[in-house]
Amino acid sequence: GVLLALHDRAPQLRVAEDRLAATGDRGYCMLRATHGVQRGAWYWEASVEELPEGAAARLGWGRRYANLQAPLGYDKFGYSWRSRKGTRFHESRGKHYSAGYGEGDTLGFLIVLPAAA
Amino acid sequence: WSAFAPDFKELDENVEYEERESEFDVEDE
Amino acid sequence: DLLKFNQLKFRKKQLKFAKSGIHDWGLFAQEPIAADEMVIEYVGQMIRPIVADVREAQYEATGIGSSYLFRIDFDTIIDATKCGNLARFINHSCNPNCYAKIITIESQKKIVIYSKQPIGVDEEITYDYKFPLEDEKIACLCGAPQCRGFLN
Repeated sequence: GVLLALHDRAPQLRVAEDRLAATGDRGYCMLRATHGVQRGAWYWEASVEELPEGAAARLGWGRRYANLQAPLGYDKFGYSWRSRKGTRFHESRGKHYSAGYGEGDTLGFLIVLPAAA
Repeated sequence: WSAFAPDFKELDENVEYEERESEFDVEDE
Repeated sequence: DLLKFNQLKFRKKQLKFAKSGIHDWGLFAQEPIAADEMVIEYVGQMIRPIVADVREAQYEATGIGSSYLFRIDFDTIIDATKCGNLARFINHSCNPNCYAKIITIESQKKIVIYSKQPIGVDEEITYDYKFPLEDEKIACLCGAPQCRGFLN
C-alpha cells in the first residue's frame, strides 16, 4: 500500500508508526509518498481526519525534485491544494480553486500523464 | 546607531522565528 | 564553554559604533581586551536555510545588503538584518583581530566573537567573515597587506 516515505521527507518531520501521519514543528516542509507514477492517468484520494485550529495542509502531486524544506507547490516541481481558502499553488503562486477544506472532507487528486514514457 | 536603522529591533539574545503559513507564497488569491 | 561564556558575558566589553576606515561604520573597543576573551555575541533571528534563501532574494531586490546572514549550522541561520545587536556592525578583515566561534550553551547554539590577540582602546574590532566563494565578487576594503581582494 501507499504510505508516507521515511526516506523521502524533510528530516525535521516525525512519521507515525503506521506511516500514515506526520508531525513537525519547525516550519512548513514536506514529505512524499512511498509510491510514484510515471505515465498514464492516476488518482489518489485522502480523507481529512484531523486538522487542528491554526494548522494547514497543502496536498497534491510532487515530482522527485520538489524541495522538501518547503510546502508542496513552492517550486515548479509541485502542484498543491491548500486547506485554507482552497487555494491551488504552483511555483509559490496561489490561485483560487475551491472553498477551503477541513476535517471530514475527502479530497481527490487526478494526474494525467502522457501514455508514452 | 538606531537612527541609522530606524526600524531595527535591538536584541540581547537570539530569537526564534515563527513562520507564517504563507511564508513562501509569492502570490496568494 | 558555559563557564567561559558566563564569566566573560557578564564582563560585557565596552564597544563603540563609530566611523570606520574600512567601510562606513564599525565597532571599536572602548577598553583594552586581552587575547581569547569574548568580545560580543552575534545575535539575531534564528531561521531555516530555505527562509534565509527567500529573504536573501527579497533583501537584494530591495537593495538591502544580505551580509547580516550568519550560518550557525546545517539547519539554522542567524539573520541580523532587521534585529540583533552591535555585532552586526563588525567589519570584515583578511587580517582580523577577532574570530567567530560557534559554542553550545544548554543545547542552544550561539555565535560568539572572541579576540584573537590583545586589542587596544579605540582599535576597530574585525573578524574574517568566511563568506562562501561566489561568482559575483564583493571587493574587500580591509586594506590589510595580505588582503585576499574579495569577501567572497
